[in-house]
Amino acid sequence: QPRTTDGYDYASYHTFSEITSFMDMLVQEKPNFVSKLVIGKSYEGRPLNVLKFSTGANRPGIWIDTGIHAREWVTPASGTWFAKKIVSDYGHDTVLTAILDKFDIFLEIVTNPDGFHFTHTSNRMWRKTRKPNDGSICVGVDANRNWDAGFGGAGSSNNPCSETYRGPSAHSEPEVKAIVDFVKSHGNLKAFVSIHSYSQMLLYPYGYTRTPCKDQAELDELAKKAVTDLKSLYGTNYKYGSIINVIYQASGGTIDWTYNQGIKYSYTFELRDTGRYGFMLPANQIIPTAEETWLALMAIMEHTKNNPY
Amino acid sequence: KETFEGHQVLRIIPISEVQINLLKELSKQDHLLLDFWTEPIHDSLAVDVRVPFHSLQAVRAFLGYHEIHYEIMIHDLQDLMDEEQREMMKSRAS
Repeated sequence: QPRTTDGYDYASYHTFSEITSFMDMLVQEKPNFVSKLVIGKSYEGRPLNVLKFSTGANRPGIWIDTGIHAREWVTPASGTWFAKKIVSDYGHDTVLTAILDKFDIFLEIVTNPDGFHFTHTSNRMWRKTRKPNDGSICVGVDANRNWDAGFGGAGSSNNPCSETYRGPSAHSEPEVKAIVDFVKSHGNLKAFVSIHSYSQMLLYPYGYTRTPCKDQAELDELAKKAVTDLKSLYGTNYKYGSIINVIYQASGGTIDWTYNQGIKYSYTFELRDTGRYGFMLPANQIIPTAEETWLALMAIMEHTKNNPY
Repeated sequence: KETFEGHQVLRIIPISEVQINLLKELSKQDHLLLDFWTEPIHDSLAVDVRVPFHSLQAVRAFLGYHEIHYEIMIHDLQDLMDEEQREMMKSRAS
């Protein structure tokens, strides 16, 4: 195990326990800036850890999560890089410093720890949570269909053996419920970004309905800016738009729920696709992926800071 | 531990709504145990599907019969997983 976060290998994939150790090191190194919140427990009892980056009390918040689908390994790997980037750049990068002088940033690096552990130990291709389903031999729920936003509608499955099984009821999964409870109890999140991979997209609500969200024009403009910034680093092209228009109808999705909770800047990413590896993106792609995504995240966070609501 | 010897990931490039609908039909063939990494939605998006070894012939025949273009994105998924494991071990050792 590395002794400091400087010694952590950001260009390699890591297990849940290694990522947890990384978080603890980061907190230990910057105790006045970074803290670790445990917002709940997964079905198998793993802690749902959230890093909080804060420079003052009673701030509005920006939420970022990675890894809700277990096999999308590049997302928690990028989240780890983001955490270090936030710590490294605060006080040096004027834009990030200004953001952190007004907002707290919450970062959940492993949103689905049971599934993530399962990908490391039993089935690298696992996507869902690990809670057994009553009356079925199939395990787990697609946590990105489990939210109370058009729950049960088209674009999700009621078959426990499907990869898009929505679960028995909205927020039935502890991994989802923990975020729901956190969002509600915090009450002042202004941006919410949920990060997936892969297919190079930046999406905003809605997924469950064709009715455009009321902020569509602004969200579209900001998405355009974010993907332009992202492309400036390595030339990676992203599509952007509402979920239902760019990909497909998907009911019960994360950011539809957060948007309906009043979090205007709700986005979801699909990180880079080299066209050759899918979920098996080689580890040497982690840092380029994280670097370019960071530019888009900064665009969203800065816009959130500059456009209070 | 589940392994994936001989599994291939095909990148399918549909060019019409008809082909999309054929791929949707293919996705309903439960016995093939296909794992769609990206779903057949519309013809501007490629479809990536993991095909177990025992289903490869049937899927290739289906695609060939309907003249649906595809490339092999991953020739042997387990090879990539083994490589990923080696990389992780190397990283830990260093």
